[in-house]
Amino acid sequence: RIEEDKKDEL
Amino acid sequence: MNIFRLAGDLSHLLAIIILLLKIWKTRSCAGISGKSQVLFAIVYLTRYLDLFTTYISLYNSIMKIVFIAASGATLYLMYVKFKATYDHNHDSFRIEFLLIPCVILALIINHDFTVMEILWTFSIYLESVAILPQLFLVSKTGEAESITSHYLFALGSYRALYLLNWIYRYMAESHYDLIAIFAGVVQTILYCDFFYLYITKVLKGKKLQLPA
Repeated sequence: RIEEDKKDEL
Repeated sequence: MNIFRLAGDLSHLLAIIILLLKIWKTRSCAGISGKSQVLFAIVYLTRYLDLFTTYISLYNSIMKIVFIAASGATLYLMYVKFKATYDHNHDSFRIEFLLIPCVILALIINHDFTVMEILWTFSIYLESVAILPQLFLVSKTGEAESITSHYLFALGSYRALYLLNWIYRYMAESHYDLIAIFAGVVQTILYCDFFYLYITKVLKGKKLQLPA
């Protein structure tokens, strides 16, 4: 879960 | 997206625009560390590789393109167009002492041993120390133009706002990323000394003079 939504930050 | 992260991204964008305007308007990159700008370009290139593989949002894609383009433009202005005004002898920080430890740390402490993840982790670690050559340059010259200190204030504020964003996301979405948080804390701490000088001096109209 952390993996994919981590990448939504710049 | 939350207000802290939006404010942080806008502060980051403002910093990059202030820097570009300063160099373009004064036609000089005196007082600016080209080495820090090289490190920032590496940070963006290694972090935003997913620009072509995963689409998150229009905002996300546009900001990534703007950051990469602006950092490229800054390097062009510093190392090509206004090369004569680049302060070689004061901008002498050995960036290999930053790059190598960040590579090693990214290989040791990461979430996942894949190329994209290692590059992202390296980029996070590098960004936390990328400002050191610039702070080193300011300490060597003993002062900074007020426009440069506004640039540094906006740049330092961006990651400080991200810390608030991570607190908010932990409380609201129970999402957190210890690597990003740890590096963000280190990055913000590096600015504390500068924040103190900025608030006590520059905001009172004085020039940013470091105590000799």
